[in-house]
Amino acid sequence: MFEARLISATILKKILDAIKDLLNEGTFDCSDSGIQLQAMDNSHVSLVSLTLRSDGFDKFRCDRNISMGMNLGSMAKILKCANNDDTVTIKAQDNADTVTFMFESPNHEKVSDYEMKLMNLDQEHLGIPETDYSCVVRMPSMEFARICRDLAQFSESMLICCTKEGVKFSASGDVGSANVKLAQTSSVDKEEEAVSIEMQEPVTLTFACRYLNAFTKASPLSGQVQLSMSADVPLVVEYRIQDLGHIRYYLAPKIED
Amino acid sequence: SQTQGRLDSFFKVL
Repeated sequence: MFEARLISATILKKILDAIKDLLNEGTFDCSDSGIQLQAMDNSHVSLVSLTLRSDGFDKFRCDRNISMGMNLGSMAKILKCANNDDTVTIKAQDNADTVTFMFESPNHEKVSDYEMKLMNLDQEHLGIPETDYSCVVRMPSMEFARICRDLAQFSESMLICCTKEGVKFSASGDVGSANVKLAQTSSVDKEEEAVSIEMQEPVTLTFACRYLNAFTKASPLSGQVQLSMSADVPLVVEYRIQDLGHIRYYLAPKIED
Repeated sequence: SQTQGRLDSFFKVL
């Protein structure tokens, strides 16, 4: 028996919004420790890694490890049926071929359940090596989303250059060129507004704007985003989900021919 | 010029 309950359906809606542009389907691996999903997009350029810890749920029970392959479009249709302040419970029997989403209104007067067929998905798990990144940038997630949106107008790819002075995002194309420089903040009122840079070595890498923009769909999950970069390895874009876990996106850099 | 890398060439398939 698997059962996981969240007090607010909003968080699950936001998580789905953060992954459904990149993935059509995904396998949710459930165990005692929580729920994990790791999946690459069809072109194998980016990877989504979602971790939701069991202690972040209002209730969590997983008697036996269970992998649930879900069509994310279908899951989105079901989650649309939940109000934001509904409690959501995800339930499945061991070896089941369906999963049930149950939504309860705050006053418990409305209870709805939606059963969805599970899918058998070919899982290709990737071993991601532990990496000491040369540069780790933390910045407001909305600022990062804004920069990705703005620079995508100029080119399909974006250069990210990180030095100890700051981080620079650049794009150039037929229209002209764009550069956005962010310096490390010296003092801020709110921690969420801070820009911080930990640098061992300066790094310059080029990435496809389309994927970066897809990652920024996770912005509603977290006030801050963390970019981890080293020369010639995939970028990691991480959004922490308060008290519950995180969503990490990996993106292969553009490489010289 | 540059081409788009793929994750398979950086991470090992388990």
